[in-house]
Amino acid sequence: NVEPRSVPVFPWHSLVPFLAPSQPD
Amino acid sequence: PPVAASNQLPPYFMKGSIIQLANGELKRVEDLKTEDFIQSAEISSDLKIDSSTVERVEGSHTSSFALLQFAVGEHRTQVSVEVLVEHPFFVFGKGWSSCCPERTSQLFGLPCSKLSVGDVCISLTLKNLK
Repeated sequence: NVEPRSVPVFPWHSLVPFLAPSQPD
Repeated sequence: PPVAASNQLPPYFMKGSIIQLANGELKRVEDLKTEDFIQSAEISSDLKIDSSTVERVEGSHTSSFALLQFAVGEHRTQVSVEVLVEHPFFVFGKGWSSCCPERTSQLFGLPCSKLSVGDVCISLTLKNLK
C-alpha cells in the first residue's frame, strides 16, 4: 500500500514580510 | 556558485508551493496576484497591508546578500533589511521580484522580475499596532 503524501499548505501571510517597526504613540 | 544559501530561504517560495488565501482558496505561489494579498488582508482580523517603497538597493556580484532600504507605510518610516539576493518580494502590479531574479528562477523555479528602486512592495503590519 502506498499512503498518499500530504502536500504542505502555507498561509498567504507567510510570504509577506513584516517591515513596519513599532509606531510610537 | 554555492547553493547552500538557498537552504536559508523558506520552502514556500518554491514554484508549485500551495498557498492558502484568507478566504480558504488555494493557489500556487507563482499564480498569486496583487488582489489576492489585498483581499486576504481585508478579510484578516489582525493584519493589514502596508506599501513599502524600495529606496535603495545595495549589493554586489560577490555577495549572497543585499541591503534593501524601504520607506514603509504612510509615515514612510525608513527600514533597512539584509536579505539573500534571491529573496522574492511581491511588488504591486508587477508580481514577484528579487535583487537577482535569475538566481531566484534558478533555485526556486519562481518567475521573477528585477527588484528596483521605486518599486512598491507589499508588506504587512498588525491592525491593532498602536
